[in-house]
Amino acid sequence: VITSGFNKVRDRLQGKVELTESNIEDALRDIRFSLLEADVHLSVVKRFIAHVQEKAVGEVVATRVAHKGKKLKVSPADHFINICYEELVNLMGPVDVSLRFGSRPVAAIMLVGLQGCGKTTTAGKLASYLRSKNKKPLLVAADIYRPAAIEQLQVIGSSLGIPVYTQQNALPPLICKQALEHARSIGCDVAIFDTAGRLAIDDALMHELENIVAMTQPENTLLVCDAMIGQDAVKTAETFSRRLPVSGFILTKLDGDARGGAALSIKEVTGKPIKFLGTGEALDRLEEFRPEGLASRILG
Amino acid sequence: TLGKREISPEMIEHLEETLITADLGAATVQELIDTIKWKVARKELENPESIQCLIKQELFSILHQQERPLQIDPSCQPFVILTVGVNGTGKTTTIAKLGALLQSQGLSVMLAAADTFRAAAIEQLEIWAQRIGCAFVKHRQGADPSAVAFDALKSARARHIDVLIIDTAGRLHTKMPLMEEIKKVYRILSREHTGAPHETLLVLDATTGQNAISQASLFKDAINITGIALTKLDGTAKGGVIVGISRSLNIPIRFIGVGEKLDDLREFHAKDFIDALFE
Ligand SMILES: Nc1nc2c(ncn2[C@@H]2O[C@H](COP(=O)(O)OP(=O)(O)OP(=O)(O)O)[C@@H](O)[C@H]2O)c(=O)[nH]1
Ligand SMILES: Nc1nc2c(ncn2[C@@H]2O[C@H](COP(=O)(O)OP(=O)(O)OP(=O)(O)O)[C@@H](O)[C@H]2O)c(=O)[nH]1
Ligand SMILES: [Mg+2]
Ligand SMILES: [Mg+2]
Repeated sequence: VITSGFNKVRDRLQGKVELTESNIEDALRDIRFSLLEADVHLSVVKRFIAHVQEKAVGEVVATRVAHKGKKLKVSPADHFINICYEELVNLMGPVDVSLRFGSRPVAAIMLVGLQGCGKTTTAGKLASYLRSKNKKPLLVAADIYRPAAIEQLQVIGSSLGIPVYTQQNALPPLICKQALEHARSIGCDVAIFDTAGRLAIDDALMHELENIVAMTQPENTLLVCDAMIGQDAVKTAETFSRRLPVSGFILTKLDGDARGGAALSIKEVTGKPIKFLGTGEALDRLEEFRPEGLASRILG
Repeated sequence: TLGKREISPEMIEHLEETLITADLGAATVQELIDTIKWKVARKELENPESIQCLIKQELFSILHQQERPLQIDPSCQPFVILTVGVNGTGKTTTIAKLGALLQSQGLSVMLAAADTFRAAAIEQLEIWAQRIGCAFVKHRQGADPSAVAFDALKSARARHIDVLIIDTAGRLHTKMPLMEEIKKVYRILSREHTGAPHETLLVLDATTGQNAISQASLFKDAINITGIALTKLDGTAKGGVIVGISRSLNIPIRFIGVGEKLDDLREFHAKDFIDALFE
């Protein structure tokens, strides 16, 4: 499944002496199919195909002029696949895995996203990552709804030896605000807010996030997305980044066989960078984003 | 243009857009459109109404077959439901909802916390069991899930429980050791109790794209999946992957999840589901 897209294009362009408009069109149909099967959003696929077509056809014309019908050194199939691959890498870049720490004593990172995408686990991973970068993180339990959510974060914090801030009888905006003060008092310099999963269309819960932002002005708001998300990635990413100052994304569960097309869609549609990839349940399974691996996975 | 026994490219494109963005998948959408074109060409349609109507009928013929509600047989003492699926799809919450529903129908329910791996998974299910007021079995964190299942079965039998629902850890279908673990739970149950598990429920997240097909097929290969619960349909995702899954795997869709509360569980109705695809 992962390699079928590329192989199909290779077979189709096999033995062709040069790329022509017509065999490019056929190859693009295969690529379109492969990208849709990889969960890239339809609108993004259409733009990608149009862009690649323009580029590939443009090169065909330029090549004809330059080589006057002589054979190309690279096979047409490889050349075409390379154009697609480069275009995909370009679309997912430029790489920016930086986090803003600002000038306050305690910087804040707010994690948001749909239910079950991996926020709480990722909060732990981020804390571990930040500590490896000589930061002193504080985990903040801002999900007061899900049964045992606070406990889950506490177990994670304790397994890492990282403090967890919790507060009874308070709503998430106040919890996060007071967490920043608490962080300062115990010598931490970055606070990670683990918020409850929510639908982008849940106005009350989206408003809660807006209130957290109003109260704490987080330097970083990261939208956590499950790599297996389908076409809904665009609607969700758009809504979250319209209502909140989303500064980047974290794509989780890449240790499975989901192609991860959402990565392309959300980057394209919001312009915000993918910062990290979650590659397992263990708390050390967080990597800084690199487009190359994901590009070949999406293209298939 | 249908009067001319052919469909305009604009109609096709619009239809493709609706179905693809509903996560039906490029292959399934292509097959559906080819079927409609063929039927229109063969004049199989007496009164070709809108193309949308034709597609809805085609989808109904696929999904209607999966409208097979879960039938609990309390004489099994207990009727065992094993719940499985990848990480974060809503297994634990769905079990709570199902337990509450069955209890409201007068059945005695026991929930078993066989996710002994994830942080606070046992506590999460325990809170739900307390809220519902049903029986609950757990071991310590890190215990063998098969041991929990075995223990729960023994306890359910002793207490004359009608329905035992077993929660398991989220697992990616591509992870061999984890799939071996769930196969072992399945084996232990079937060895210890005739007919168990009577239902093996795969919980799928409606926001999932084409990977759901891989999930369903690999879980089905590993253990005998007898039902699907499709969660998070209260969001903007349409869950269209279920069409491809229906066609290739023919697994009944027992429930849909429409929220995070105990009563946010519905039976699957093909017609409502299909109408929602086009909204
Ligand atoms: N395989 C794998 N599992 C992951 C990854 N990240 C998180 N998980 C698992 O996904 C499931 C959900 O993770 P959580 O951290 O509880 O997700 P959440 O977004 O906090 O969920 P809510 O708070 O309910 O919205 C758990 O079983 C995690 O162990 C990952 O990168 N790979
Ligand atoms: N909106 C919505 N949220 C749901 C639904 N079902 C479950 N959830 C939420 O999804 C998140 C994950 O649910 P869990 O029940 O913990 O999922 P799980 O499959 O047991 O997760 P793991 O055990 O970590 O694999 C929680 O925040 C639930 O409240 C649903 O139908 N709609
Ligand atoms: Mg959480
Ligand atoms: Mg669970």
